[in-house]
Amino acid sequence: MNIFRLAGDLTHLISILVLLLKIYATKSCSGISLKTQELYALVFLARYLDLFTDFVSVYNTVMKLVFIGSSLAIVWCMRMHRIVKRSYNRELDTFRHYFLVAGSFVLALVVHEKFTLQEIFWAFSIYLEAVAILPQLVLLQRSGNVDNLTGQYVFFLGAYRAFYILNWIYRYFTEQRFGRWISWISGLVQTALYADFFYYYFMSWKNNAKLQLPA
Amino acid sequence: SPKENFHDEL
Repeated sequence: MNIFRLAGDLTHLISILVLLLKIYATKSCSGISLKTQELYALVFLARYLDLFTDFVSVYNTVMKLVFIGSSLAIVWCMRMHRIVKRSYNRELDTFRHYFLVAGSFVLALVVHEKFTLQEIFWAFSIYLEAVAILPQLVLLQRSGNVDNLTGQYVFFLGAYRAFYILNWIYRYFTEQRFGRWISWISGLVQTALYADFFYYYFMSWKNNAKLQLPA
Repeated sequence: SPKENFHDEL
């Protein structure tokens, strides 16, 4: 485990904690896209099928269970929790996320490393993760104002994949191994989708102003 | 092999 990989995992974990904190502390999920949360739950369920077949380390197993558990818990809260669900911006969260699921699945059927159930679901999860933030970004753009915790959540979620890319570069030079093309391309796409958000995030931070996304 | 594929990543 190198420092970039660790930073990636930690920012990912922090993003989830920030989101849970926001929902728990404010009893509100305003500004959060249920569509994106559902996509993430699907991403983790599809990717971590290997929980049943491979053991890597206690760290990996715990992290996988945390990602699956927290994403399902957030979806449950936004759909079922008596108070939290009232604040859901249903009318702004209209992205047709099923198209992302269908598109990622078709792509995984065409572009994968091996034609096995696990490999196809793995590739599907990588493609879907790359675009899973889109409903969230659209929701933020439509609502204009972004509350503090929601802004931090999206920032850490975006930073995580950028750290993974640095980790792949580091591993390429230190282990002479390239990893997978599918991860590299998808990771670059995923990070690029945040470029606009990162720009406004840093500007608001620099100017000590509230984060606002232009319509 | 799985190792070659960075199977230790999340």
